[in-house]
Amino acid sequence: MFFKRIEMVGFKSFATRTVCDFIPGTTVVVGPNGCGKSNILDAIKWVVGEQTASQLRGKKMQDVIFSGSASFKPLGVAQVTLTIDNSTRILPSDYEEIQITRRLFRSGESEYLLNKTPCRLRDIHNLFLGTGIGKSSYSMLEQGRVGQIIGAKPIERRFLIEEAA
Amino acid sequence: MFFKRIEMVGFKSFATRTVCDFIPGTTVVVGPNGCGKSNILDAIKWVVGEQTASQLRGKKMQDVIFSGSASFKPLGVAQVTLTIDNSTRILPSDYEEIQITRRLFRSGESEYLLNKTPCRLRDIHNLFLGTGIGKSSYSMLEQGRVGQIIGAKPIERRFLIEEAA
Amino acid sequence: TRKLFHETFEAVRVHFIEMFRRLFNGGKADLILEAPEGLDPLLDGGIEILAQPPGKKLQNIQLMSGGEKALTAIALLFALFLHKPSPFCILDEIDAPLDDINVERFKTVLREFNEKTQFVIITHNKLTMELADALYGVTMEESGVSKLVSVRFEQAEQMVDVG
Amino acid sequence: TRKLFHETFEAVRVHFIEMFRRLFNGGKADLILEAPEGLDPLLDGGIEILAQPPGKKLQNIQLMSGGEKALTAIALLFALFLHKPSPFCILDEIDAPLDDINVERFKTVLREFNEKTQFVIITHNKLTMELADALYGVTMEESGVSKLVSVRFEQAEQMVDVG
Ligand SMILES: Nc1ncnc2c1ncn2[C@@H]1O[C@H](COP(=O)(O)OP(=O)(O)OP(=O)(O)O)[C@@H](O)[C@H]1O
Ligand SMILES: Nc1ncnc2c1ncn2[C@@H]1O[C@H](COP(=O)(O)OP(=O)(O)OP(=O)(O)O)[C@@H](O)[C@H]1O
Ligand SMILES: [Mg+2]
Ligand SMILES: [Mg+2]
Repeated sequence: MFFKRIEMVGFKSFATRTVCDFIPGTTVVVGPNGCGKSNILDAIKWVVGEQTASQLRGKKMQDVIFSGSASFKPLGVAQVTLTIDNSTRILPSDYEEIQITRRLFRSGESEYLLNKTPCRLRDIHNLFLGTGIGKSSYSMLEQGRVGQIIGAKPIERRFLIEEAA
Repeated sequence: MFFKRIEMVGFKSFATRTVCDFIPGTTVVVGPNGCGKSNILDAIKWVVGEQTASQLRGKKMQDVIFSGSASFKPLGVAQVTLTIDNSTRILPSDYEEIQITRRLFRSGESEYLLNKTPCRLRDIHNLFLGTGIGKSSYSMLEQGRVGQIIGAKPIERRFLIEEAA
Repeated sequence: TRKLFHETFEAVRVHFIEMFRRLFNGGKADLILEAPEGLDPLLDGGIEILAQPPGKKLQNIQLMSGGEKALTAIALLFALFLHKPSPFCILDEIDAPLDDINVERFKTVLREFNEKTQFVIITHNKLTMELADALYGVTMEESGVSKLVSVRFEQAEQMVDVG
Repeated sequence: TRKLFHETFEAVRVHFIEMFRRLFNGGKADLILEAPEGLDPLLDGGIEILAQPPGKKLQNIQLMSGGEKALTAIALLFALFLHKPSPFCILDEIDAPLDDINVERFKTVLREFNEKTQFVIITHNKLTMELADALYGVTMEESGVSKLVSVRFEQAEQMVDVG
């Protein structure tokens, strides 16, 4: 098992604190159109360091903060915490369990925590180097990615090989 | 009722002569991946005068000619005939029933027939002017068209309004 | 011509607002003509889509889900169709990203269109299949050659996905 | 670096050829590195995909059907994954264009991966749901706020499409 659980509060449509526990095997997520399934994928991409708003379907990064609904007011901060099982030392850290937290305020101010200690985004990126996580090219296939590949120009597909190298 | 039937021979995967009768109401077409459903749509677009090979998923127009398979040799010509009920005079013609035939040879040579009389492609285009047929923008929605609209740049969507004008 | 574009745009816009409301069973949407500084929107403007599904806030349409985007695009295509109906219309798997509830709303709208328009619908979806007055199955047994057969509803159910 | 790109490309190519054969239950495919005249393919080449489903002739991939294109892209993505497996993988509705037969082949391949990799699969497809060791349902009752619940297989069947 690698990811133990993800906790989201104020992230996109997950306004209230939501915990999603993972298991060693296969987890399937179902639900009607627009209920929030792809937003979970976005939360995972975001907490491991995605820096491009359009990769999360946004125009600016603040688009990931819960912006309100018919019955809820907007929130001022988005926070996602990912808890990782590092017992097999896949990640370059001595911790058995690693917790990453990312926070974004409406002002644009960001905070990052590694095991509850403030760190920089770069530290989170470095943690995942070489694991295929973070660089989302084929361990995190968002909706529509498959269609993109055939339609892509040959030179655009080159990036896939470079990523796997 | 408008379209009575379409007949295809040598068109894409419809190597052998195939007749598809239409009805006044709703016809539903089903079948597994790759069996030829979208090819029927291509045949309709082609016989009413589509001139852009890429609109039919091809690189050159000869790509619509049956190119052979594991058990069949390639054919040298593609032909599609569309029979139209013109009893309500939707089309500018005195005929009760109109038949359009389009033929393409491997050489690139084309033939067009209107009620069995040779004509030019332009005559077929003129027949459908103002009906919303032929200009395929929203009476013939190919696979993937819906996804294109949201992803399109605002200036690209302008074309939809111009087409409907 | 400038005037024709304006009339067409306004007519389609009204249909789009109505179509969106019906397909989403609520919410609101709009079409906006926008041109960069100094240019005439009617001549050079692009078409912005505003969409707010029921219960949600108005946001950039890219934030919508896959199914919501598809349904919004369908609302626009149907709006164009309402403005300038064609006697024949063929739809190729446009129901693919929609869940069952949205497919049923899509079908309800389609049933009104098909009084004046002859439809051909290609689908993998059992619910959409129920719209059929006639049903064709396409097969390709190994040989790379397509075969078209008239099928009854029960036969077609075998050919359409369970999943 | 030139050598690293070459090794990676060759390894992925071999996996792709194998993956395509398994997902299509036959046929053949290849990856080709092509560069315009005078340029070095290893430094500036683009990646051409050749794909020939069983029983069919080799043609330009754009002529393939929607489902065939998706399955080919999945073969390539799985090939990249085989070359450099990740401990965690999340797939968002990649089974959408596939018919039931292709979904089952896709599932068979996925079952081999999930021995070493933790998977999260988002789907509307009943057959894909059968892969679940654990099942989550996401709902949004009117309020625009998502709620996540653990569900049993029978409950999830209600939330997944019939069509
Ligand atoms: N910052 C935000 N605040 C509130 N709601 C948001 C925010 N960002 C996105 N949403 C909402 O989340 C919804 C999209 O969720 P998501 O893409 O996860 O749906 P989905 O379950 O994947 O649906 P589908 O099956 O159609 O793909 C949209 O309705 C969107 O309005
Ligand atoms: N000129 C041709 N000669 C022979 N076969 C062709 C030709 N052009 C296309 N085909 C074949 O037709 C098949 C595609 O058919 P089509 O796109 O109609 O499938 P489909 O039934 O719509 O499938 P899906 O459900 O996946 O969209 C491809 O396998 C392609 O190889
Ligand atoms: Mg989604
Ligand atoms: Mg198709």
